[in-house]
Amino acid sequence: KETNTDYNNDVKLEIDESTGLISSVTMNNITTPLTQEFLFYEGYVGNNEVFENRSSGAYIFRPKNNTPTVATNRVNSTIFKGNLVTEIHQKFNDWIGQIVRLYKGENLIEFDWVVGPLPSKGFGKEVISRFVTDLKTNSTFYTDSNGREILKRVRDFRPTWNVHLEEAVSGNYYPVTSKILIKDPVKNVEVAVLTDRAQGGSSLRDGELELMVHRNCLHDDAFGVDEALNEQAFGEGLVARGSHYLVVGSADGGAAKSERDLAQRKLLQAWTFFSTIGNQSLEDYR
Amino acid sequence: QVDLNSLRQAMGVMQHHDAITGTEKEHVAHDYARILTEAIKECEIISSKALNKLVESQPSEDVNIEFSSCPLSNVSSCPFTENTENFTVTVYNPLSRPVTHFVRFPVLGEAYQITDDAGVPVETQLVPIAEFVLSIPGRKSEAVADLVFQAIDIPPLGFKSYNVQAVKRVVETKI
Repeated sequence: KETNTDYNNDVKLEIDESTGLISSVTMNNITTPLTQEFLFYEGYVGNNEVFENRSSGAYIFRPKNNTPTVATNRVNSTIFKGNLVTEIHQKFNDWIGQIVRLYKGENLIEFDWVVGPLPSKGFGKEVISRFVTDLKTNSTFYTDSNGREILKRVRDFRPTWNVHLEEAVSGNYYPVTSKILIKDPVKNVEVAVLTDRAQGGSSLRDGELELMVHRNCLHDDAFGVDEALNEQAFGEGLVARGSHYLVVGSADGGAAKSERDLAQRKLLQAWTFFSTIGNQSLEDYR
Repeated sequence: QVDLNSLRQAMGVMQHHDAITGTEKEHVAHDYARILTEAIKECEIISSKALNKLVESQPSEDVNIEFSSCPLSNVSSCPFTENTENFTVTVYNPLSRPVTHFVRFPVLGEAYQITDDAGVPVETQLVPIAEFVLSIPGRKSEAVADLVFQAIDIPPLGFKSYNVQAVKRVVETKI
């Protein structure tokens, strides 16, 4: 294990040479063990005759097993260091790739994931990106489900009635409009992931965060759409691409400040236009 | 106002619960994409007009520059930046405070010089496009690298323009 990237003074990460995965992150003067990897749930397939036999589909997420399959045990990583951005290109398998970016002067790590075309043979795959830390989070995580305020979520718990979840994974999944986070109040560390679009997310074990990034379901769930969720383009399954922005900071407000700034800059991002300068000189244009 | 109507209508359609959750049939998803693409294209007309007003030095001047965006930049494909050797990048900041923004677009050349509004060169970097992005089905581009630069301190609700010029790479040879 060695520090492969020490691009700027504020943000650092380590990569485990044996797996190719990130093993620790330093940001806002906090160093925490952190691993990020891709996994997939196998979609349940049933005959849809009774509720218990409903297939996972467009309307419902029903994994066959509660434990997702790891996409790969060994990631091929290539590092491109630069004066403005350092990129780690990670190839997980034939249908999952990711570019991890550290920008000059930015207190964040970008995970630019490219997932698809998912294999359309065998069973449906519901792909997640999972962040694993050593934070003691006491079954608690937070999501911004309504896009306005952060809501506290407690695993296997509902605030107004005693719940017994029949489906341990999907029963703990919540909508994430733009942010999901966990906190360790004793260590005073917060780990947040900002999304570039609404996704489903959860924290199924203490110290973990997961977000679903892509899925295909090869059977209809009989809730009304009447077709399998297996979108195609160019004769193959869709490729989904998006970004997760990781922020690590202190749980007593420091991280929240960074997250708010980042959310404004990423969710109301600057617009870029390209043009020629027309029939005037560059000096006139300036 | 007329130019904005198509996007207004598209946003109305996209409030249907199928569009929000993704429970529409596949051909409906394709239709949603068609409606949005056409609407955004129409809005380029009004944003281009607005930017033209901002770049005019005299109100009576008719500069008529066509400002375009790159909707395929998510697969590192942009015919304009790939096929133009000298062009302008205008970055608009929709926030009410100054921001610094990393700009990235695909290019075919080996070296570029970017200057800011004062003619001062800014730092640039060419980053290879990941192999798995190059092989995304349907990607039609010969670009193998993205050009990255930092647009520093774009004013609130304002813009900054940068000039991009492809240059010949100088190779020093010691004899």
